[in-house]
Amino acid sequence: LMRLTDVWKIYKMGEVEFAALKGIDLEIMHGEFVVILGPSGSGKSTMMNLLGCLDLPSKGVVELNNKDIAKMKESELAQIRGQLIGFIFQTFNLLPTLNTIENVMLPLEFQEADPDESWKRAEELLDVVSLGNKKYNLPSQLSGGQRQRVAIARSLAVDPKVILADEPTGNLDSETGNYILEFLDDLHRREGKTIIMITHDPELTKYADRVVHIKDGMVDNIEIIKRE
Amino acid sequence: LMRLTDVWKIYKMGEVEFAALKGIDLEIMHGEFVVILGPSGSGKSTMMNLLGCLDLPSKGVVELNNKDIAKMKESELAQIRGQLIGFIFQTFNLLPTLNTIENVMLPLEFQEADPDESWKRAEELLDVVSLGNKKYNLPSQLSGGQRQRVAIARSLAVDPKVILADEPTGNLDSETGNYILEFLDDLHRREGKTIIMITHDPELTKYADRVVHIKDGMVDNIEIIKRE
Ligand SMILES: Nc1ncnc2c1ncn2[C@@H]1O[C@H](COP(=O)(O)OP(=O)(O)OP(=O)(O)O)[C@@H](O)[C@H]1O
Ligand SMILES: Nc1ncnc2c1ncn2[C@@H]1O[C@H](COP(=O)(O)OP(=O)(O)OP(=O)(O)O)[C@@H](O)[C@H]1O
Ligand SMILES: [Mg+2]
Ligand SMILES: [Mg+2]
Repeated sequence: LMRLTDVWKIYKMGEVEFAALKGIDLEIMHGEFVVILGPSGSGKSTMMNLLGCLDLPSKGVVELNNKDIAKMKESELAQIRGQLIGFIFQTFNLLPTLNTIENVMLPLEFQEADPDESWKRAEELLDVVSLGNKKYNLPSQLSGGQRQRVAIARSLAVDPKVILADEPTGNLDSETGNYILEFLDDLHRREGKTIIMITHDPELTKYADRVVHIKDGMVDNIEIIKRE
Repeated sequence: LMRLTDVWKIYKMGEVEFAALKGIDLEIMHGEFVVILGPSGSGKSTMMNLLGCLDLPSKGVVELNNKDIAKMKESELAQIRGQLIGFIFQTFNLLPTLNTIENVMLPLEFQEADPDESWKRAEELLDVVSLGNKKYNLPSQLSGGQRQRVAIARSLAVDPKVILADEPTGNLDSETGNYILEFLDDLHRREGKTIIMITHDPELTKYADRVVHIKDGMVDNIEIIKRE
């Protein structure tokens, strides 16, 4: 599904150069549940932006279905970001002027889905994350963990084949967090979705097929988890 | 130090009323290390805003040093928020146009501290949170956990007597998070600071004198931890 070959991401701040990723080689298969685990500042969110085609590498190649993303047309990239991948961002990125249900429906709006069907789907997803009674709240009227759950519900709106989740449970208590993790694992096993979860928390490796350990912008170790 | 007596916080959204806090009674002593523990949406951040004099209750009384905060002058409240209490917000609230060291120095600017001393203090605090090499980065050029650490450093800038921390380690790996927790515990034991930590994570109760369990806007149980 995705392949990173000798990928570097170098940020320039005036004279100073900082390499957030230093020569990453990584393959992610269709239908896999991969966890990318590493400490704060190790390059996880940077890697997510590349995997999600939201950014381009400074050196090396990022391929999606064997095509170099740097060579794709914008229309192709838009379809990938809008239909293939569901994103859960570390900072949630909800639109502050839309209420909860509107925020969840937004990806469907972009796909010009039927409004009644979109509403119904958004309602179901809000029930999954226990926010059915917060439909009309604005993000500013929600707790931190509630905003995170809206971001999770939104990522599933178009029923994408791939979920790209950056610290999806950081603001949730363990009971709520576990419930979400089991829900994602269920989507993985029953529907064959590819789950790429990025986190500093080893607890989230529970359902992973593989754990990619990242440290200081480099892959430290790839752990294959034996599962029945 | 602080006393909440039958405190309610009721949010109105048009016709609908929602009670985030329902009759909270709580006392926090000088020099205590208290953890307020509860699930997502239980009212923790709402309680923090009241304890920090950033908001007023809908019913009931919030007292700081035996004075009703609803009756205080703005000048008195400004001094409390600027000198007595150091805040670590769940959403960090860094100023996007200031770099790391400027963000850390900001509370000192408000107290009209000496600029050279402020710089020196900010540098030391950034070393404590291992961000010495990120002084000139803007918040947008930092990882999630790095922004959280800047917020932590900033809360200590004026060397406040009280630290009010909302989910201070949610974006940090356990090693970094533990280091920060031990640092706060050290300030508590050596300098007698009052630490009020708000979290969903039971791991953070390690150094607490008392744990206040909150659920659905009410105090469920107060646990006193026996410590030598
Ligand atoms: N401005 C508001 N208007 C309406 N409801 C609000 C508002 N702010 C908060 N709430 C509601 O009050 C409740 C408590 O919110 P609060 O932010 O205190 O929770 P919390 O315990 O900090 O949760 P978390 O652990 O998810 O951060 C939530 O159900 C939330 O939806
Ligand atoms: N725009 C930028 N300019 C300069 N440096 C940057 C920029 N964005 C990120 N960095 C740096 O790149 C490194 C990796 O950042 P990244 O956000 O990928 O880390 P992370 O693993 O997601 O961390 P966390 O767990 O704290 O979220 C960090 O040291 C950060 O300071
Ligand atoms: Mg990150
Ligand atoms: Mg909160």
